[in-house]
Amino acid sequence: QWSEPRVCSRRYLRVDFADIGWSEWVLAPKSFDAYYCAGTCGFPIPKVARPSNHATIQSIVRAVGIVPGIPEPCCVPDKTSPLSVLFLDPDRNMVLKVYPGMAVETCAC
Amino acid sequence: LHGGDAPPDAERRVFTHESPDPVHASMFRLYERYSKEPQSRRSGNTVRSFRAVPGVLNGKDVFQFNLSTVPNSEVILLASLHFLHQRPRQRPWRFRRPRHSPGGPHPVPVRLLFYGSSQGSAFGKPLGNATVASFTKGSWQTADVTAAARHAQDIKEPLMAVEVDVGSMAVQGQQRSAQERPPLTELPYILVYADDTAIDEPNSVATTLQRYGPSPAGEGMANSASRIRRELHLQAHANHIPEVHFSNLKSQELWQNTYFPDKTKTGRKQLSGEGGAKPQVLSFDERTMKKARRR
Repeated sequence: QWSEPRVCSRRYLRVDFADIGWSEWVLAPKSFDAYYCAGTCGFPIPKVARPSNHATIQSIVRAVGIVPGIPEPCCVPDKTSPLSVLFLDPDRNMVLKVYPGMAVETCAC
Repeated sequence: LHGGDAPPDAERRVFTHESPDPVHASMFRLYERYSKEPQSRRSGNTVRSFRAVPGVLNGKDVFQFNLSTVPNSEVILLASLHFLHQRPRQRPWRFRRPRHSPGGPHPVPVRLLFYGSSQGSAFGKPLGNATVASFTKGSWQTADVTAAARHAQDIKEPLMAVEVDVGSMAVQGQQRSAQERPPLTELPYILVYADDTAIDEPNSVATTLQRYGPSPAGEGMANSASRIRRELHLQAHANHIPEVHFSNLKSQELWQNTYFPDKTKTGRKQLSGEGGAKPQVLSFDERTMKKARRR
């Protein structure tokens, strides 16, 4: 089923800080739901893929094939949410930071 | 990383951190609050904690705070000093606000004096002062030290010393002898609430959280081994040849190219110098090329 093209959508991804080697200094959270965007933005792009007007135009131009080398629009995060991270700085002081754009809320073409 | 198409399950790790260390407890409480309302920026996007180190300045006992980790991009919104005053000797200390009773402790005003103490001289540069009007013995007190912290940042003074002037009274730790250090859980601490203007820049999470890459060469071998242990284990079960070295090299190169461009450039230049210059593009002899074309 993975070989079949699927329309651009949000997929589940949990990131564990231990897996990327940050668990030594990241105290909380240990893991978080980051999600990711994947799928095709082929012509015609369905509304569910929330295409921008530009993506729609690019998709048509590609389908028509007049201009060579125009790729399919990309499937990218449209809305993201921040994440609070509690960690130790190099001096071993506890620091809390709210990082923007850490988890995908919605995807779009 | 656990990819897949499954819906997010409800399983989340919940932190019920009840540490006797007041800094830990405060920071975990703040973490929980900020996690509930991450969009709220009233208190900024950054909170830093600094634990005091007892010291002597101008011949007086002081508490020193190393604020050097606060970068210029962080605009200090608020800074608070938390300190414990004179533990009641009869009762065991507990990290809890005491109940005020008519026969209980009496409020005593306290004066806090702030100095910059990194100039190397015996006398610190004055950074300001504050008075805590209502002061109760045996409990954690909070004082607003925003002005002093901002002043220290403005004049690039990384070390701030705080002298607690309570006249005949003494703050926990100062009443002890010089040799007797107060326990970690009784040391004062500062919380600095700031708005990091650089946090919206690309890669801000890596700038602060990426320390030395997933597999640094020549250091932290134990760490890198622990990071790849699970992968190795799975491969052993699946009877696959482990590609640990390859993936490590690949990821290391990726990290280094992204976050440590200067170091690697020099390192590579040296390497290529030692091993002889190698072309950027792979080249094959004519016979191999012909074979490939035929195929």
